[in-house]
Amino acid sequence: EDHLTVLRDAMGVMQHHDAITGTEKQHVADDYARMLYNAFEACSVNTRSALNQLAGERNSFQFEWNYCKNQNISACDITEGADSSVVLLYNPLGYSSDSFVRLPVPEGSYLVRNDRGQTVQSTLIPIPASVIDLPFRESSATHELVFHAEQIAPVGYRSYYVSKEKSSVSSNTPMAVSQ
Amino acid sequence: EDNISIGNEHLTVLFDAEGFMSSIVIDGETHSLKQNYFWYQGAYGNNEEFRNRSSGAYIFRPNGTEKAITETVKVQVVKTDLVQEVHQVFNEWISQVIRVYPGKEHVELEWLVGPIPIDDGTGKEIISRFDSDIASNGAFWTDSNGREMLRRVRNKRETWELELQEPVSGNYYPVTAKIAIEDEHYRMALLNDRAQGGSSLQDGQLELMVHRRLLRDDAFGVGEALNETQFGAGLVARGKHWLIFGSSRKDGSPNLVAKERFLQNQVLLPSWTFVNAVADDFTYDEYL
Repeated sequence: EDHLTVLRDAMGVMQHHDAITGTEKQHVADDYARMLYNAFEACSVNTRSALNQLAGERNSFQFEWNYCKNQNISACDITEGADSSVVLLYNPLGYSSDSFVRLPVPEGSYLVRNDRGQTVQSTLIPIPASVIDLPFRESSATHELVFHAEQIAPVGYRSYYVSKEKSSVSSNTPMAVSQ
Repeated sequence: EDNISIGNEHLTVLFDAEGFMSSIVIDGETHSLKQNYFWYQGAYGNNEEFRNRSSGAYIFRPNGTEKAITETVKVQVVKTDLVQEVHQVFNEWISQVIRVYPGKEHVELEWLVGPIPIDDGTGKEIISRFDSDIASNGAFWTDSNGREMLRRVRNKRETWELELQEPVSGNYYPVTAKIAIEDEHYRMALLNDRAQGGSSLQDGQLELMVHRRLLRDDAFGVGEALNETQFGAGLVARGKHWLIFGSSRKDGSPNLVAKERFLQNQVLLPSWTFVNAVADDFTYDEYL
């Protein structure tokens, strides 16, 4: 409850008209960002706990928003650094949904498998140079690993096991044509 | 290849020789659909009277009409079974990925804009504009904070005779979820991932403002120019637009508005992605 209240408090402040319209001074905008960051961090404890109860396991899942905050610049410490990872998608909608997952990774060969013992088709798509060259971006990811998560149950989840293959030849990389 | 295209079983997006999106093929019919980035120069005033205020945090007030960002676009095409993409570079500070996923009836545009240069001493407001052959007759629809779609008519107000002094900003409306146009045959809708200003300044046209950097305060209270920086440079913004184009037939089989609603749910309430790096001894069998 304490964690949720941090976000409740932040949202209360965000209802100020300056935060809604973006007409606050820059140092106030920075402070709003700080408050929201702290609230995200606090609530991630709840999401992780809820997910672990849903999964019925003791594995400590890490909510991506906590640890992949740079996904908007196609960067993620976990997916870039791990040889194997579990990716879990929670569908908040009241009906079955699907999602094309994009995970920032270094170039290589990857295998995506689902929870029914099946290999899921995946591909590597190059991250545009305009993103890779962003001056403040510190990431080893040069590609996004793309796969299709299908039939995620309403208010339910589906998980995938992603592993980096030892083979040095990339089997996922498509050919790109420049003009 | 001279003619680039990406697509799936529902649609094909065509690009011209200059690298711009030029048309879309739906149900075997080709429709003109151009997309480009433009910029408005922010107005500079002395703020002493209302008619002489600068463009700033509170008001969008361009000085004149829009200017095209570029005449040619560098492109890279990536085609796979899971996604087809065209990576476009408009200039040093605007790039975009246009992608189509199999089975999907929309086109995704992921834009990257910034840092907006100001070394020429002018504030700039950047828009993404779509030009179609839809005879929209001055009307367009914008959402109202995600609720009902409101009909807007260019150069018109509901309850008084309008004599518009500022034809661009006077026709801009807030768009927090969707902006759309249609005629009796076709309909085009744009969904966005954040609140933006938008309009339809010509029939068949939709535009959304994606980024702005201004050098004057507009004297409405904030006391600062809208000139944010990070690491010593202007902000870079990255976001998405989702484009749906198709038949506007209300009583026919494809109800485009319903598809837009489902897409809106999917993109604004997407599946939450959790990632967990696992130890070497946590094998796939153990995972199963």
